[in-house]
Amino acid sequence: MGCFHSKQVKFPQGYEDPNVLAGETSFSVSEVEALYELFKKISSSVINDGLIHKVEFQLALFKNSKKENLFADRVFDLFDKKQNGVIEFGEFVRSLSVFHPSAPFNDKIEFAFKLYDLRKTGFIEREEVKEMVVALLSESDMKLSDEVIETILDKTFREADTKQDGKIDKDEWKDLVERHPSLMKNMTLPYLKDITTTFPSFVFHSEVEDANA
Amino acid sequence: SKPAPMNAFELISLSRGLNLSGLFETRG
Repeated sequence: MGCFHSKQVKFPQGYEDPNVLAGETSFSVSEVEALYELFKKISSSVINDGLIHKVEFQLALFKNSKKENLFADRVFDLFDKKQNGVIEFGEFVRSLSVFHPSAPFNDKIEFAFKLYDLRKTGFIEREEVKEMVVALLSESDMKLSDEVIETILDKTFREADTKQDGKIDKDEWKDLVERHPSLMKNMTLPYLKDITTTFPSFVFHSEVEDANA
Repeated sequence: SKPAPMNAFELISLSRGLNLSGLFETRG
């Protein structure tokens, strides 16, 4: 029974079987295991409890935990499906799956829509878009007058808001994205295609053989 | 002549907060 020693690995709360996660996402079992290596690093960077707290998410994204960023907050909020203030491993994998190069384009469109629907009303409203443009300008060196911002919003809504009710619904959003696929550029992470080579140490922790034994 | 203004979402997509590739630089 030399090769059948059981690994007494203790997994933290929120850990889910890679086989189950692979079945529900665009990732293979090996890729889910490689993502677990990444997850462990991020989730132990400040509070070592196997969960990603917002401060750890910001630290991983910006290498600076003090940086306030509206968009990072929104992404964290969407990853945190249980809305309990932390990202568990399963939530991490399921959310990242949307960013996989082979994930359905429609899933990416839906995710981006939720991201930009700041107040979760089911519409992207003009005020929300203005808030996001202002937030983008404040994080960059770009400076635009309020007049120019309003001109940009006018142009955007003239094109996107085909029903002319001052807000963008999901169908209008889909139409806009189809005309401008570059708007979805951030929704695909090429890194996810070769995650097993980025985090090769997953091999040493792999449970795949055990699962097949 | 003034250049045509960008689409607001093109501007927004420039945010670093929307570029999750930073997560994958967490190696070590």
